Amino acid sequence: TKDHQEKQVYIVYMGSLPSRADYTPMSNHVSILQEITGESSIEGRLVRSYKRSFNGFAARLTESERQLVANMEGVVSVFPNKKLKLQ
Amino acid sequence: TTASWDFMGLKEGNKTNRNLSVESDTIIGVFDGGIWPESESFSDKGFGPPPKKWKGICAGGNNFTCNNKLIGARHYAPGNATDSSGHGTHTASIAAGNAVAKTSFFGLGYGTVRGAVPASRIAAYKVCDGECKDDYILSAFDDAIADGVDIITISIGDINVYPFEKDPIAIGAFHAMSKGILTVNAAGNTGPYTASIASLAPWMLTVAASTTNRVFVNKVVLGDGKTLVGNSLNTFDLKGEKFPLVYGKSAASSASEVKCAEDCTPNCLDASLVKGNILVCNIFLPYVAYTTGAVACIFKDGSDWAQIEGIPVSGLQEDDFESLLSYIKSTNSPKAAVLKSETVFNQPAPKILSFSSRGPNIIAADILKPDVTAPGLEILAANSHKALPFYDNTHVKYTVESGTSMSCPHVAGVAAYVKTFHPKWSPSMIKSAIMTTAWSMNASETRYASTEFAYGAGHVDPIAATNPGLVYDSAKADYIAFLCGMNYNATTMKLISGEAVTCTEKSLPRNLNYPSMSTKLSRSYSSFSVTFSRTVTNVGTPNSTYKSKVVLNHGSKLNVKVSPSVLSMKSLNEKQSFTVTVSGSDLDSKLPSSANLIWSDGTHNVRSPIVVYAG
Repeated sequence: TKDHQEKQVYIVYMGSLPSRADYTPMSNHVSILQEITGESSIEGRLVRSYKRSFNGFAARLTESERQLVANMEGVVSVFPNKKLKLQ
Repeated sequence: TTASWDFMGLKEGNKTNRNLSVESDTIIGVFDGGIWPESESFSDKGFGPPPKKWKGICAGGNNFTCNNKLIGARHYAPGNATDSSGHGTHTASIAAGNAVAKTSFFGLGYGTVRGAVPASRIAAYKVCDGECKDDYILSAFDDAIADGVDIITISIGDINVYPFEKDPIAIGAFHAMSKGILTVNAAGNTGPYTASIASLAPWMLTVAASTTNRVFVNKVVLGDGKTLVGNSLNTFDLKGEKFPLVYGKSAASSASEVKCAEDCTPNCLDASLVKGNILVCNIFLPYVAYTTGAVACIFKDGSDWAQIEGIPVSGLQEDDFESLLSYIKSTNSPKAAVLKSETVFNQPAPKILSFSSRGPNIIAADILKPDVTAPGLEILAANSHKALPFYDNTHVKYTVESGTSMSCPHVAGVAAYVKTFHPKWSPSMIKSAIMTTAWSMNASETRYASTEFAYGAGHVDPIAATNPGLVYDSAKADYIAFLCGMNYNATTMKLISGEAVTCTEKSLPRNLNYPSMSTKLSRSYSSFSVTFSRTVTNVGTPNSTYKSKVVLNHGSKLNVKVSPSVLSMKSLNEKQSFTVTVSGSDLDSKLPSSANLIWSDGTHNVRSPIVVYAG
């Protein structure tokens, strides 16, 4: 999952979906990514957005971006995209 | 499954009581390596349209079609939802496959393959394609919960342990539980090592693997007429013909390679000496047997499970292997016949399998894991047309596999079966019903890893699980209190639960209303006393009196006091609380001490293991 810019896919877990009617998970995920990367275009950064049953996203981040997002309000945990196995 | 359901008492067809209309509305979400829709196990003959509650879709990708049995599919790995390894097809059919008669694997295991709930529907979520990434797994949970599945079976795991907030299965299962969906997870195949289990969250049902009374054996008939018995899965019929035996070290490629030739290590054998003969090896490496042109292979096998090989094989236990070597030494032209495997049904069972991952739980030390055990040895179930058992052009519709991957969907199927009788029960009630009615098991060995840390509450009993009498129910708020007790802060808990949480009154993790009771002492005290608080809900008879009984396991020096010792229930769904105080002294620091608490009203026996351990 590493690319040439030393970015790695991380899961940003944000818990339950807020019950506010005006909350749109995808826009929130994009805003967070824009904020931590300082880039207006997040093309290639957002891998997945979790928005139907809980809140979070998977994104390509550098180590410093990972630290930034981990300290943001609303983020429960940030962890590398691990590989599990069939048993 | 031609034997496993019978072994557990879930008989075929009308011999089992079913609530068919509810079963038909039950949806099992299978998170795995995809599925083979064309399998007869997933034919929709006789099925009506999907249940009204179903909100999912068939998005299996190119050339992938669903039907009224396989009602939904999604894939997260590239490609489509088609199963290339056979694993997802196998697990789906164990939980919910149609009953398909006259099935076997080259004659082995002949019978009717079936899931626990053949009338139920399947939704397949392909999260693995060789590897199963966290982001795929979380996507599947995100979708399956919203799609409206009833039970999730996920035969996936890690060899490493992570805190709950960094474990995708624990995260997904928590949100599933919040929506009334029970997640059933394989314990893992990293046993028998202590604390090898990585499926640790209390809101999931974690399943170990054990044997049934059926096993496949195959005979080796020596030239002198003596017969040895291996426990291999040999589908090849050499018609009893005897071939010369060549012990690896006699076929060494050079004098310096004799030692490695004994183990049949690659490049240590002279293929010209092996070709056309039966290769005898201390260690079985299929590749070596194939490439040297051996007609069959006999090897020393200390394991308790067998896998399919592309040539005739027989794995002999050490004593029989030594007999074979003695025979080879005793004659100038040793010969033997390797016979096709046979099925025998007289095995003492269930026994926990060596590979099944063991507790204790190293994240939540006071939660006993695994929760239960189920059949995971040599299970015959559906296969994908793309999965080739012998890595040649041989296709099979049904195949034999072993693992906690196979035991997991057995329990998922049972959970679904229980739910068909009690559609309103919470995930924890279903879990409790399965755990407290499980067959009691005994440690097959004395080692630390062969205790409740191997089999949890015992072996699943599908029929008894539908009528447990009492259940230990836990709601989302109870799990939140449990997490507070594990020192998660209120801010984190609010995010996870979506509700304001006060973590002021810290609940001890051991007081989670769990169907088993376990605690880790911080050290080997000369004396100790710990109390568990529990609440049971009456789901049996309105007017009933339950008396407690404590049965100490062999060698246990625990003192167990239950207060009150009698519970008088006046109505259904009535809840009553009690405490269990366990005291003792000078516990064995190397083995857990255990007992069983049984609440009985004369009809129902509600059994909970109590496990205390140190170190």
